[in-house]
Parts: sequence; structure tokens; C-alpha cells
Amino acid sequence: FATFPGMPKWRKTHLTYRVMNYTLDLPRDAVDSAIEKALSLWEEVTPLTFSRTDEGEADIKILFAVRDHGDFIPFDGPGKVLGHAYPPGPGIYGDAHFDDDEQWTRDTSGTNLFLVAAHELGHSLGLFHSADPRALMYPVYNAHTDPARLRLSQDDVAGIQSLYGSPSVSPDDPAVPPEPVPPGPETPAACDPNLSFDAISTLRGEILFFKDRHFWRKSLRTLEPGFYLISSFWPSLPSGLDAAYEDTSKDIVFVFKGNQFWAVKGTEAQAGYPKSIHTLGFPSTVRKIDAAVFDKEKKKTYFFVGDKYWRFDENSQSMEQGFPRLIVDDFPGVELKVDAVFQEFGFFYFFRGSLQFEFDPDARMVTRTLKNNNWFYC
Amino acid sequence: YPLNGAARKEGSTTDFVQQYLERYYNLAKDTKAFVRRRDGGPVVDKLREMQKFLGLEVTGKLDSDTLDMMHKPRCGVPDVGD
Repeated sequence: FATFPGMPKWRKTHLTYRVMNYTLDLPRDAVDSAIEKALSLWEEVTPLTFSRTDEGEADIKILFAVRDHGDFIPFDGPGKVLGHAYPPGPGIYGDAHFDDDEQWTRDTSGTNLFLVAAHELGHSLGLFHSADPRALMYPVYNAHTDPARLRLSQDDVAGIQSLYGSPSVSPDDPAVPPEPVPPGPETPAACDPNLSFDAISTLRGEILFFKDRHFWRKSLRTLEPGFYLISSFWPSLPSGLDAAYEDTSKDIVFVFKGNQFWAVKGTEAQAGYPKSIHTLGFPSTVRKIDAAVFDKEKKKTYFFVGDKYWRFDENSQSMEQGFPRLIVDDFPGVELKVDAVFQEFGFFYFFRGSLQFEFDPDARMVTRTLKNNNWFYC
Repeated sequence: YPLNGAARKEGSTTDFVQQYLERYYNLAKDTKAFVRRRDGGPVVDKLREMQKFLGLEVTGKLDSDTLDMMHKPRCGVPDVGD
């Protein structure tokens, strides 16, 4: 099985769905029944529950359409493409579309709606295509499958449970994604104009913005960032981090506080940590790191301390000669000291107070100065 | 110039294969499926990727099993991510 890039999934266990319109090929109750049965396949093996709504916004919107239908991915007439669906998220994300140029049927004389809906709704929940021909999430429609006997394959079950856990586990089980933290008076507000960040790192295609005990988790696919307690993902990590970076070549995020650093792979803390920052080659005069960023192209990590920076070669696992150097000499336009930094789209984004500096490492210049929370579309 | 039947058939199959690989296997849009290269080129690589993913014999060639599979009804979500 596979999940979508960035592993998008629903951050709640109760989801709403809405059937936006109906095909003329089937009675309405046959469509409703096919969708309900398809969702119940996934409901049986996860903590997820579904309820139907007939008006307003729903997490999963289901519609029948032909050719161009407003999402830039037109259907192709009878045959070939039967449907498509979007991974979890707001708006169109999570929605499932069915090509109404197919002949939808309850049996297998035409295209069985239940079989296709069960597959598409697997996408709506976050599963990508499986390479296992026995799996429901295999991309090719199998007209020989008996809809009455359809069961999820072991591969489908393993896939969906990798996202949501099994129905029997308690909400405290780490397999179940933590619920987002509701904002309260004591929690930082994403759109506070004076907001500053402790540390920022990418993680498997997402961006994590750390502040005190919390972090915002921003996927480039979604507008709204998730907001979580650090301890809900990584119980062994401290709060109030100084710096963080992702070594994408190792799929590890390193986080720093004081003279120690930790390593996590996904939600798993790595054994052997915390370690002293001096094992990286810093002199004893360095007591803490302000910010760190891994350069994916050069496989080097930049550590920012006060108005200077060090460069660490991840291949040789050693601090490079000739450092520290002054930040202002090699990153002109960036303020003297930085709170946090990460790399995205080939740029370095430096954060200082409520400001952010987009730095082009090839042109060696700041290309834009931004509010630091513009990633949250404030 | 009107094409003869055979050429038209070959052309339409090539276009179909190219579109299929572009849509589901991220074949670059400007790839020329007709261009023969010693190393096989991107179309052959993508055919192999498709054959491997869908559990077919991996030949890198547009054999009848591969073409049949491409004509089967399927989900519109690509098989490989960006």
C-alpha cells in the first residue's frame, strides 16, 4: 500500500459526507446504499465513523459528472477512467467524483458503483494506489469481483490502519493521530502580528513551526495549519526548542535545546539521544544553537549561533574548516541573529522576531521580506 | 495528407500510450515516444515502471498484455506521486 505524498489524513475520527447529485443510471436509494456500504468497509477496520449530511459543507463530497467538471481533471467519456478522488483536506480535498458517462449498476453488468466507491473513498481517507492486485486500492477495476463478497485485503487494512489505527485501540494509542489542540487564551495565535518562532523544520514535505510547548504543522496542500502539543507527537522531547532541522537524506529531524540535541524519525524518538552539541564539533564556548537548516542539494547543515554560523558536512559527519563565519558576510540582508530557518523551493527562509527573509542562496541575496506567519495565510 | 490505415493506427496507439504514461506515471509531456534510443529512453523506463507496478511481466515493451491493461477501466488518480 501507499499513502499520498506528505501522508495527508483526517485529524478527526468522525467525518461527514454528502451526496451532491445522483446518476440517472440507478435509483437514488441504490446510490445511497452503495456509498454507505463503501464507507462501512473502511469504518469496520478503523476508529473512523461517518454521518451523512444533505446540506452545507461536508468533509467528503460525492458527485457524478461528465467531461469537464470544474476541477481541471476532466473525465474521458465511457470506459477508461471511472472516477477519481482527492486526499484528505479542506475544500475539494476528500471529495470523490464518478464519471457519469459510465453505466453505473448494482451488479457487474455495467460498472458496479459500490466497488468503485469503495476504492475512491479509500483515496478520500488518505490511501494512494496499491501495487497489490488483490487490494481494493489497486488502480485497475476488476469486473470479476463479486460485490457481495468484497472484503478489504490485508494490504488495504494495513494501509488504512497505518493512518488511523485499528478500531479497538484507545485514543491514547500512538497509532491514532492526536486530536489538534483547541486554541485557548494560553496558547499562541497563529495570526498574532507579534508572533515569533522558536524553531522551524520541514518533516516529510510538511513544515513544523515550533513555539513553546506547541507546534503548527503546515502542509503545502492545505490552507489551515494543524496546531499540536509537541508532547502529543514526541513525548520525550522538551518544549521551548532552540533549533530544528530535517536531514531529508536520512528522514530524521534533529531538534536542539541548550547544549543537547535529539533525533526523531516520524513519531519515533531515536535511541542514543539526547547527545551533547559538542559531539558535532562545536567549541565549548557554544552553549546553544539559535537556528539550523539542512541544505538538501549540498548535504550540508548550517548552524546559526549569535552573529556567526558553522557548516557541518553530513556526509563526513564533521564540522567544516574555516568556520565560524559572520552571517552578514555570506547571507547579506539577513539580520544579525536569527530565531529559525528552513529551506523550501530552493530558498532559505530566515526568521527574526515577526519578520521573515527569503534568501536566494544562488544569487546570495534577500529576495523578499515577509511577515513571519505568511505561511498560515493570515 | 491522409494517412493510410496502418500508420493512423500506430500513431493513435502511440498517442494513447504517451497520454497514459503522462497521466498515470508522470512521463514528461515533451517526451517523444517515437524516438528510439540505445538506453530505451524515458518511455521504456515508464513502461517498465507501469509493468512492475501493475504486476505485469517487466519487458519495457508495449506487448499485448501491457496494452490490454492500459485499456482496462481504472481509477483516474495517478499511480505514482510527484
